[in-house]
Amino acid sequence: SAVPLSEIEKNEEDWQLAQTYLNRFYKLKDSSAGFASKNRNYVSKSSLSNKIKKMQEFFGLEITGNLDSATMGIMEKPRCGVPDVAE
Amino acid sequence: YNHFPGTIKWKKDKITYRILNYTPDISSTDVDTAIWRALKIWSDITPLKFTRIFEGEADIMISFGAREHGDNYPFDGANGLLAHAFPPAAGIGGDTHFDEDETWTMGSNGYNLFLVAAHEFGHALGLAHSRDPGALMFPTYTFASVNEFRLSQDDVSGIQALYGASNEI
Repeated sequence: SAVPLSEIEKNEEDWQLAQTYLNRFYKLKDSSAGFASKNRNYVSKSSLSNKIKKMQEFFGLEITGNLDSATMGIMEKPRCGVPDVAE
Repeated sequence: YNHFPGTIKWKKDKITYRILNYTPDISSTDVDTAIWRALKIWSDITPLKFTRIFEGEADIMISFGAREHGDNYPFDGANGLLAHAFPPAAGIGGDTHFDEDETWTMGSNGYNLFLVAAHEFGHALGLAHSRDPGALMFPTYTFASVNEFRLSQDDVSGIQALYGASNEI
């Protein structure tokens, strides 16, 4: 069945938020450096999933690698700007 | 608790701090008090001593700024990122920045400046984020009554692993 446009937009928004969050706090860009040369914004799916797992592990969430509601809930919380994966 | 790579810390016990500007959300006297109290929770349990200076370069330079504020780590408007601090080092090391687009408060009707400052000063002294949800050094903001505030054992163990316990009897 067709997915309502609003749901696609919501998903797109969530993925954007997640990429920004993981870039900032889990060094996302470094792990997909191979792709960065071709397209600054391209992030491999596996890299994203690995970073989501790293974030889920840090926060004691179920480690699924998926952008589930518990994971989104943490990403939407106000927080400190210092990375969780220390640089 | 976690430390930064290389377990970086200040190589001295006497640390200076300077408040460079103020938020219009609360009085400057309240900002002074919140900052003083946020440093005191760390000096109470270690040999560290904090001295405020009013000109020149302090170890911990404290300021309020919005969006891009001069360190290439821009804030993001209201909510989201609240503040950040740099680990111990010369220059920008130790410096602590608060997002001026937030509503700062001494209570709970906004983001409590004492609680956020106490967390950020943990970074400025060498603590990274903790995975203990009850620790001050947990990454996300949770309001707690300032008058009943206590550091968790995780926070105490983390800072004393760097500087030892207070040497005051």
